[in-house]
Amino acid sequence: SASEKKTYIVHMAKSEMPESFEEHTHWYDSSLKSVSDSAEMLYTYTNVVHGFSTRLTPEEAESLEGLPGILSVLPEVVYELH
Amino acid sequence: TTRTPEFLGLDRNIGGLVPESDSVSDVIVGVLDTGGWPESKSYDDMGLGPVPSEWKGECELGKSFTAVNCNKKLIGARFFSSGYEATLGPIDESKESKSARDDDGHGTHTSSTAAGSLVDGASLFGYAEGSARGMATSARIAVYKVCWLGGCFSSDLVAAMDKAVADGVNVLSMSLGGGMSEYYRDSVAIGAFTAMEKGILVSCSAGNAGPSSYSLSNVAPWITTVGAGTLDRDFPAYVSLGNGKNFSGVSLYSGKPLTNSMLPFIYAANASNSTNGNLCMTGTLLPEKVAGKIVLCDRGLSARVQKGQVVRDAGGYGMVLANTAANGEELVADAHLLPASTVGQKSGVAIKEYLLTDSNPTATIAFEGTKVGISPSPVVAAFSSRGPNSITPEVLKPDLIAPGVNILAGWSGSVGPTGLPGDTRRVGFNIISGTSMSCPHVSGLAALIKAAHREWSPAAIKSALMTTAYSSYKSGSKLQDIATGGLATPFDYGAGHVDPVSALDPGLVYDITADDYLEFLCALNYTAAQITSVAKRKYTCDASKQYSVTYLNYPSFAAAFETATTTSGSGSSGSSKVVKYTRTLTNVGAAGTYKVSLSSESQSVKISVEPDSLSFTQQNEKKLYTVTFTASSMPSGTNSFARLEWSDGKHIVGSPIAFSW
Repeated sequence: SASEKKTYIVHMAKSEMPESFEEHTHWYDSSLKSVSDSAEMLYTYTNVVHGFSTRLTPEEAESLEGLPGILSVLPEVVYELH
Repeated sequence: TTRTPEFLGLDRNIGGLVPESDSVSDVIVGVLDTGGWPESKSYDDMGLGPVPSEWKGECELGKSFTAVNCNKKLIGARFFSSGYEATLGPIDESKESKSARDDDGHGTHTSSTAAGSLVDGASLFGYAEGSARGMATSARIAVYKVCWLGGCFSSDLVAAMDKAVADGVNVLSMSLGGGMSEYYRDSVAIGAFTAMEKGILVSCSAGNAGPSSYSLSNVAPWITTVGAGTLDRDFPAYVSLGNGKNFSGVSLYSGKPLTNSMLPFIYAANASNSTNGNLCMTGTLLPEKVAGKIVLCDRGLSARVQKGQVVRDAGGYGMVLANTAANGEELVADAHLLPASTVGQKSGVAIKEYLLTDSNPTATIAFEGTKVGISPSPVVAAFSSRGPNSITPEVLKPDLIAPGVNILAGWSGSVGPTGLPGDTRRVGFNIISGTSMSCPHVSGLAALIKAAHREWSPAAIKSALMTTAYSSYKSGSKLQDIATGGLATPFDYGAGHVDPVSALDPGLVYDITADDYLEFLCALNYTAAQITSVAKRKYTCDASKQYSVTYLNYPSFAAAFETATTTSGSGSSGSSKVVKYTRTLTNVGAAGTYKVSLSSESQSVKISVEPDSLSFTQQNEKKLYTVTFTASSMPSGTNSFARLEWSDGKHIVGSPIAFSW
């Protein structure tokens, strides 16, 4: 359920993008949609991370982790000021 | 900041090494924090030329923030809240601005410390008065607001780093942290890797979890990890007791002083029905016992300034705040809402003894303003997080320390100096403490070095900062640790306290490329996926190649003998263990011959360096040397320290060495 959803940062191996995709963002979107119809991207990262952040249930996160080209699906971490 | 430029020798500019403002103004410092208060005088752009043409950043429109809030000093202002709002719901705009505007003060403080403009007559209620300036006074500032009332969310943090790199910052300053995890799971480490690869120096705070060991954050070797030390400045506030004894404390209180006459004095634990009444937590003090009295509270659990508010709300006239063992004799000053003084642990114990034995205890507090020239200084702050490095013990962290105690810098106009909701005072500058404050000092100093040496890599800049840092006072005695009152070690201060003027001309540097760091990850046995997560490119470790974390050309050494294995890089021989490091020094100065010298506090480790002399005939020439540590057996948990220095008579290129068994 939506209440179980948590934010994850999804790290993708850009070099493994299938040739059928012209834009890496389309590939990211397709990967996400394959595990969740409702999930939307919070951010798409292009420089310091290849991937995106999104809200998923733990089951969806696990499914995503098993897809080709997914390097890791890391749960959100809350940092604090020092 | 006031005082720190003088404390760091920037005002003297010996040898004319500090770069001219024109070249510094080409350097852009990105600060990921709580945003900026654009009206701060520290963002005044007078005298600055056009924004660097390569700059791609923007001033994003948001609540109480438009493009006109930016200028030639504050050249970028973005905010990132999608991750925060996805978890905690929409931002309550009555409490915080959904924009880069800083409602907290922390971001204005850190950004102005790094690169704030010169502001004459800065002070907090007259305390720490002087000309305030950032370390790189002419550098440009771009603020990236990633921290909100509910914290700093990694999805926002990564988005901000992503944008800052694209915008074209030269230095990234991050005074935040979040636990300890392997580099491939650490968003700051992952983001910082790409930044480093693009020539951006990333400076991060070491954390405020000291003096416990293994308490560091942000320990990736491509990050500059900054601990905190004190300045030679204090804000004395003396506590006089009815028995005639006086105790020295500190305070930034500004308001109606206490009357000269002695007031009734009570220990909070005896003015409360709560088991932790001594801590002066909200709702725990009994007004009938506190009213009209000075109250002694112990530090812990709640904010220091909040305890003062609790005492005031219960009718107390003043507060003495006593350090506990966790803080020792460290005196962190606060702009309390009532007359208050913070005293060290020893004084606290003595005062409590008086309170518990005298039938009619009385006290008063006298505020003495600002004192400079305090000796010894710097000393390592008790709160500053300490090594060893829990992720990779073979990389010594923190890298260095910088001023982080009682630092005056710019502040937000929407919050009082205590940050308490009930504090209606508004100030242009505030005095606060933390490794958050030391980090932007180093960020600004890195910007200065970048301006002087545009071609230097982030690793070269970091090396310059580290190898020229000092770990002894001018008297020759070692830096002290305020947590213990004894000598500090490289696990507390890394390479030592930053010395920026020397760092501008380090003579030699230990340079490291992105590929060197990838080999380091291979040595950690990272999988291909883990390495790709960090590097964002395919990199295959060579199965036929031998990797070792000791091969990383780091400017410091941490030899962990318990992990020494029989390889060509390290090995065992009978009961002694041998660890070998090969390092490469790059000449960034004039031609010269450098000779090695070693000092060690331990007889248990034999150190040899081969060769013991390195001659450089031209700039950028590289020379290798090998240092071998042969350790006899010691009980597990033993630590010992040494120092290796190369000198040509003019420069000293120093490296701390930590041994652990």
